[in-house]
Amino acid sequence: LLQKVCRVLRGYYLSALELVS
Amino acid sequence: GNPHLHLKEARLRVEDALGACLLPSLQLVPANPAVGQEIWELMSLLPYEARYHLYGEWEKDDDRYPMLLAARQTAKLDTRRILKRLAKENLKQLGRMVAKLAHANPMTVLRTIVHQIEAYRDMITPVVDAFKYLTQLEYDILEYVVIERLALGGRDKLKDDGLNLSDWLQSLASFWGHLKQ
Repeated sequence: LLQKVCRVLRGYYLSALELVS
Repeated sequence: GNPHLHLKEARLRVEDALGACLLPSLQLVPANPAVGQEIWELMSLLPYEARYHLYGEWEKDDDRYPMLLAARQTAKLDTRRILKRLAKENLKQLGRMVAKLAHANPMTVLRTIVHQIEAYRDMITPVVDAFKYLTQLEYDILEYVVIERLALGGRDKLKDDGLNLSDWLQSLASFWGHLKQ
């Protein structure tokens, strides 16, 4: 579960980063 | 709306999740480098200021959670016990044991080790050897811990003669040099 949460958060943060670039 | 605002909010949420849940949870998971790696993949996206802030806050609230406190105390005692036995002959076996402890409780274990290194120079070589089993997250924490020790006030960096480095600083510098070789 921990690993899953990390992966979801990573995807979420990366998509926010992409919007800016 | 504004993508910059969205990013700021996303960063706050990620930092919240890491600080309030993910990092403390790691302490309760029996040694699992895969979880540490996954946390690192997320953390490595953050600037070092944010990571260091999280490391600084980590374990501060442990007192409120007896389970975390117990995990930390056990990790500290286990680390000291293993360090005492660390020698050339058992380096491979004990080195892996140190890394295993560090996977679950990196902050406690690495703080304990760096603390010991300042006092016992003989420990530098075996510890550097044992550290080849550390993960990226643990190396990042180790860098933080060393900077934390350097920034710690209340102790002199020079000996009374005003010329030579204090023993703790000499040890720490030597340790870092060996590690980065």
